Amino acid sequence: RAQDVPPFTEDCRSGTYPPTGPTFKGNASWYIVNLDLPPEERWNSIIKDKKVELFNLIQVIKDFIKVFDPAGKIIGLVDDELPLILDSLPSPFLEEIKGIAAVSETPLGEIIFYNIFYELFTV
Amino acid sequence: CTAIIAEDKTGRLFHARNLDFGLFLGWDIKHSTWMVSQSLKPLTVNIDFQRNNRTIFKSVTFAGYVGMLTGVKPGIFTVTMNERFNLDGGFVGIIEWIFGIRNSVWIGFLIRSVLENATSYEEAKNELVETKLISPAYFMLGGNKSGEACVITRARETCLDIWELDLKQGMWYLVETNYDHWNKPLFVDDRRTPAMKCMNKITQEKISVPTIYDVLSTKPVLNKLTTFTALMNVAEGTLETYLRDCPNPCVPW
Repeated sequence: RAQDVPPFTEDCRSGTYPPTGPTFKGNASWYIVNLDLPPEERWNSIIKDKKVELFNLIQVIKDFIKVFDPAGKIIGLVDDELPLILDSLPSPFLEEIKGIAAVSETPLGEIIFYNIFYELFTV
Repeated sequence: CTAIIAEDKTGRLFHARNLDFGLFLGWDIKHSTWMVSQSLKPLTVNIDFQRNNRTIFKSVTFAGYVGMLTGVKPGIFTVTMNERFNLDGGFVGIIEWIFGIRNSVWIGFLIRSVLENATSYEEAKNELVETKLISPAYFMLGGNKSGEACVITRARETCLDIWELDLKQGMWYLVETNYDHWNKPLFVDDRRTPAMKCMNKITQEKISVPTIYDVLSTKPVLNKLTTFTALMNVAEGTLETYLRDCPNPCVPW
């Protein structure tokens, strides 16, 4: 039972595969991205399926930012300025991001922010 | 994040990872979990990137995120990326980009370009070693031949270290978390030691996709930040991704 108390390092798990039980939340679904399509259209089917989930994630991030910035200045900056500043993102990524923003009906700045999130959090 | 590349006794290479993300980005008291980690799980998708109806590479990512952090080019190489936290971090690169210094590459975009265009393990390695980056990173790269695996420790502008698999010295696996391998991890965030302990217990004779999944299911390698576990076999070109949860009691990172 030492596995279940800090520092959680006494027991190595075994027999967990194929995944089942409380640590398994399901399989990731498969999609095809056709690189022969124009970049703006490549993610359409995925985004149509995941529109609500994408909206929910962006809302969680916006709610988190609002705790520190109740006036919403940061979100305003992301929505209005980020598309101008980062319009120089390389092709085909910027075109793909623009397509995703259009299909998800999300401000372009917020989709750009989501796509650079990993870089931002390396501090 | 925790990534493992291992070679079995027959020379087959396995590459697997836990993707951990969302630290300090809001704690959901009701569900006892990180809000962003929880919200990323339903966005996790496996993608088969095709050209002329042929698979170019396979990757697991989040819907709407066009860069890649994990992927397999069937029969050629596998790649994953872990965050490297540093004061000279991604925000510096982003500020440079905003002010017009644009000779660096966004990490997710680089990995996707490598998966799309590199035709060999060596070519992929060169790209990951030499390209200037927006933010520091650890790249784990596995090939399809015995001994072809390495961890590349990157600063934004330079490559700090390349840590290779060394079967002659008995080093049949590499484990990378979010710390330089030549330094000890932070004592409150040591996923490396338990992962290595479990790998040593399994031994090279018994290493396989199921036993690597066991390692990645052991706390604190599995923790509250773990969004998914991805398992890749380069020779077979397979990618399996499982969404994860870490019910209490579980370490928050």
